[in-house]
Amino acid sequence: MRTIAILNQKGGVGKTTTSVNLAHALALQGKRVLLLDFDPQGHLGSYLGCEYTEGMDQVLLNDMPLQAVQKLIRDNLYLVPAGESLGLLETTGKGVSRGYRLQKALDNMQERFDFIIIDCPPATGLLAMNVLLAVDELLIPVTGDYLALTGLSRLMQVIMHIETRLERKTKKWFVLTRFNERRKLAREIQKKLHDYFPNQVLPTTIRESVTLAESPGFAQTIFEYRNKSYGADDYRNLAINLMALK
Amino acid sequence: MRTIAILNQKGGVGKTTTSVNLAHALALQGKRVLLLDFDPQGHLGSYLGCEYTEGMDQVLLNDMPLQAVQKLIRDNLYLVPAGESLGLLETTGKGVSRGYRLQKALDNMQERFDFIIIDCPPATGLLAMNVLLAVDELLIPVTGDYLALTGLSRLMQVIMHIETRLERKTKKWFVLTRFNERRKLAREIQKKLHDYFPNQVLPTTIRESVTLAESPGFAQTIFEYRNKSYGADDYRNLAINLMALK
Ligand SMILES: Nc1ncnc2c1ncn2[C@@H]1O[C@H](COP(=O)(O)OP(=O)(O)OP(=O)(O)O)[C@@H](O)[C@H]1O
Ligand SMILES: Nc1ncnc2c1ncn2[C@@H]1O[C@H](COP(=O)(O)OP(=O)(O)OP(=O)(O)O)[C@@H](O)[C@H]1O
Ligand SMILES: [Mg+2]
Ligand SMILES: [Mg+2]
Repeated sequence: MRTIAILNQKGGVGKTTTSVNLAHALALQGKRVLLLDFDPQGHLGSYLGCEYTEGMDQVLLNDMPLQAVQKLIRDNLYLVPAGESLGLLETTGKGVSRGYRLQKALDNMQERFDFIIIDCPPATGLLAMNVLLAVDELLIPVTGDYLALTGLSRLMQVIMHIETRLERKTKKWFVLTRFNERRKLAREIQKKLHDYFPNQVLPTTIRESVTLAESPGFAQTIFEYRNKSYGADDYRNLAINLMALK
Repeated sequence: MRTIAILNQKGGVGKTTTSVNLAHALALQGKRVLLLDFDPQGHLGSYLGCEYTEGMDQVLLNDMPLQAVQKLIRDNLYLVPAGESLGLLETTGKGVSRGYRLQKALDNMQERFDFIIIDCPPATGLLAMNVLLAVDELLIPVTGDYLALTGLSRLMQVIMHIETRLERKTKKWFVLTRFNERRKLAREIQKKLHDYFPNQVLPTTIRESVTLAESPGFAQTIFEYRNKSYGADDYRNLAINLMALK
């Protein structure tokens, strides 16, 4: 079972868009996939028109089993929505174990999945900590602009700090998102990413494509909304990249 | 003295880009402007190449006066960087007064400014609360896509809830950002925004323009980097809109 966090504390880099469409691409390939919404703002739920008052919040705050809150949303694809109280974890989480609640929930899972994909919030607080301590892989979306780089260097510092102190080690992948190939800046950022993280930048680049921005308006993934589009091709190829690695 | 928060808990909508370039546009018009970085990720500091270990964190956590941490960064323009401990406010802030620390710091300010512009983080926690309880105006950047709308409706609920409970009332302005006029989706979002908030959507739309993404790479505002550009025109006009209102 592969557990992958879609993580970047920089806002608007395509975490939610990647979580939804990567998860569905894997499910369409016959993999059994569980999507977890770890963002109190619940955009994953908004994207798919699947919003519930109870979900990840009950799992982390009240030890509810994942199985009790997961919703079948597509063939082979389950979603645990954020729930309305997920933001409380940051303020009510107490004690040393509060960083390990997701790990505990995953250990107690009865069901098997091929992939667990976790949509993270634009922050590096207790929710992100829970994810870092429970997953084996990070997929870090990076946009082709300067502030993305400064955000990335900060993110890597935070991850290294947590992994060193708590003796964790995750495999890290990077994917360029919202990519505009015609911009010199985007190509420069792409080159830098390859220089800093050789062999960790996934070959597929997710291009900026309005269909990806439109599909949530219909509560559809890109494959349902426009299966013959750059957005669909890119996320399909990203899924293939990920299945081939590791 | 006008106090304006650049607020939206949705990530990557141009809060930081707007804070920097609006503040500089006002300063270039001869206004005396103070920029406050309220984002623990400190992107304002990264943007302008002005990063310090102490700043807003010391003001909010240890009652340091704003004047002690403000840096003169351009003619008529001062910046209080986030400082490295700003994230601690969320976890260490205690007691009823913890929501009013910014208000207290502003009340104790000796200096006069024409405008105080506050760059907010992509979250609605204690930092955003402090800002909401201290400012008179909100400028809410909105991008032309569907998830921006769901984020906006959530934001308005949070603001209304806080303002009702704590008897506050701010003036709210909206500005479309990263706008691609050729996209039908963007024009639909623009129309919806005008329908929901008549007379509150600023006439200037900030267009998507690569120069705005490039200028932080040179630690320059758009006016220094490319004064004859759509980005510069749009932020100059946005400043003129704001000066004319209220
Ligand atoms: N490749 C793309 N092409 C066009 N639009 C995109 C693309 N990827 C994402 N978007 C749009 O950009 C906006 C930001 O994307 P998204 O919400 O997925 O990012 P995020 O990192 O999850 O944001 P947040 O930090 O707020 O959680 C959304 O409106 C989305 O529809
Ligand atoms: N009008 C624009 N045209 C082109 N690029 C833009 C524009 N506005 C912002 N950007 C770029 O988009 C990215 C996100 O913008 P910015 O960081 O200002 O948003 P934000 O709301 O402050 O994000 P966060 O939620 O992470 O604080 C940045 O890389 C920025 O350079
Ligand atoms: Mg998201
Ligand atoms: Mg910002």
